[in-house]
Amino acid sequence: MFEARLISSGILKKVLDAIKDLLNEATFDCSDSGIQLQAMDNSHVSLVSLNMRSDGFDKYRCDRNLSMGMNLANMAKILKCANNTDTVTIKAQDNADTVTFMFESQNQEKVSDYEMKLMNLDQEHLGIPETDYACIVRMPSHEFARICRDLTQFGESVVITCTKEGVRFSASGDSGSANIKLAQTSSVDKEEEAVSIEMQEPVTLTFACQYLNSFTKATPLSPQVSLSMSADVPLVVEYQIPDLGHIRYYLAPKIEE
Amino acid sequence: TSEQPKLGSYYEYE
Repeated sequence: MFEARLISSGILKKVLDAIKDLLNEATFDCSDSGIQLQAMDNSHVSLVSLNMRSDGFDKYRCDRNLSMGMNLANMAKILKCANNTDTVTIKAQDNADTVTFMFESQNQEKVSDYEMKLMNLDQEHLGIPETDYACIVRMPSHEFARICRDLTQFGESVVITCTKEGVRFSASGDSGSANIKLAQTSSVDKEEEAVSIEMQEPVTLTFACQYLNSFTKATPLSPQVSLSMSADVPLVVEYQIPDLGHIRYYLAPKIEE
Repeated sequence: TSEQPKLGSYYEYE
């Protein structure tokens, strides 16, 4: 028996919004420690890694490890039927071929449940080693989203250059070029508005805008985002989901031919 | 021009 309850459906909607741009379907691996998902986009250029800890749920029970393959468009149809303030309970029997989403209104006067067929998906799991990154940039998530959106107008790729002075995002194309520099903030009223840089050595890497923009769909999950970079390894874009876990995106850098 | 490698060229499949 698997049962996981979140006080607000809104958070699950945000999680789904953060992954469904990149993935059509995905396997949710449920265990005692929580719900994990690791999946690559169709082109195998980027990867989503989601972790929702069991202690982040209002109620969590997982008697046996369970892998639930879900069509994310169908899951989105179901979550559309919930109000953000509804409680959501995800339920499945051991070895079941369906999962049930139950929504309860705050006053408990409306209870709805939706059953969805599960899918058997081929799992292609990548082993991602612990890595010490040359640069870790932390910044407001809305700022990162804005930069990605703005630079997409000027080129297909963004060059990210990180030094101890700051981080620079650049794009260029037929119409011209664009550069955005962010310095480390010296003092801020709110911690989530800070820009900070941990640097071992400077890094310059190029990434496809299309994927970066998909990653920013996670912006509503977290006020801050971190970008971890080293020469010639994939970028990690991480959003901490308060009291629940994290979502990480990996993106292979582009290589000049 | 630039080439877009896949993640499999950086990480091993488990």
